[in-house]
Amino acid sequence: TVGCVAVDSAGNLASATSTGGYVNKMVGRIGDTPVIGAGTYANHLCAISATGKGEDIIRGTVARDVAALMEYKGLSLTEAAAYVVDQSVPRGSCGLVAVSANGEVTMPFNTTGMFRACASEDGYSEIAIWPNN
Amino acid sequence: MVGWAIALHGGAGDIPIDLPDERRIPRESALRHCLDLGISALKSGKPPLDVAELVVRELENHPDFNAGKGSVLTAQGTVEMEASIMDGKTKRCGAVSGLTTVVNPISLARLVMEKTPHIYLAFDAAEAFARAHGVETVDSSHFITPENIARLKQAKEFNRVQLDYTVPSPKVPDNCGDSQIG
Repeated sequence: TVGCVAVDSAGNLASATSTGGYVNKMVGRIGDTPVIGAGTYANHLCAISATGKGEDIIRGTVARDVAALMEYKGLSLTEAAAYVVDQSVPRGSCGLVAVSANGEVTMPFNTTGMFRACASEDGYSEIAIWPNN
Repeated sequence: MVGWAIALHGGAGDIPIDLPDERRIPRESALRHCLDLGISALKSGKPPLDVAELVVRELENHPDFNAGKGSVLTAQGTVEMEASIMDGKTKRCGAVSGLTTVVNPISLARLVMEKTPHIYLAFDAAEAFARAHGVETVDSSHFITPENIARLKQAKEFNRVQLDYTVPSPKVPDNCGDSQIG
């Protein structure tokens, strides 16, 4: 699975995700990627693209839950995304990338690794696969 | 006024810490290339929707990631790709599933968003929609790479459905016959 989220200097947000699914999946199986609110979501607060075990991500409504925690509980993007990855899906099943309308970036995952990269206008940039590398 | 920001991923899973350089370096290079592409687009004033689509198209065209050209194979050795896109300001969105010939599924998802009153098209109807709108298509053999044939063979040997980058292991199959490892 691949994905990208972006926010411009005016706070406009967008999310995109694309995948081939699982190796050896049943023909006709649909995963989380095209299910809006599961693998992909964006509103006026944030944009999220998720990757991992599609069925777990659909059950956890992962992308929408990040936005909902910001909208209804006032969590920051980092707090909301960390909560969902830690609490809403089984370990080893999910990662996501997300940006907020104010330019915050987060890329949590509970798998061994996630191919990921980010950058922001303040000069921060990261390209990584495993935690803390 | 806030600052721009961008993040992208190429999939998650049980990626071995000792991933060989010949598998790690091309993926890191691709991530860097796609990140630079997105940064340039944002700096030039492109809307985030265009930036997200642009970057995902680039990732789809890279054979080392599980999307587009690098899509993994179904149990029957075919490809069934899916994609979605969403604009935060308007909440407009588009999604596609079951694609077998579309080179860049993410752009078809955007066309669903922009050219139909609907959100989600799938399988034969999505393919027909792609042709009706002149979207680039190829023979589905374009997507079937030797590496993905080998991955399917390995997954079948272990009777497992396999998450991105996860190495299959000889575990006892689940009763559902459609199990996962991660």
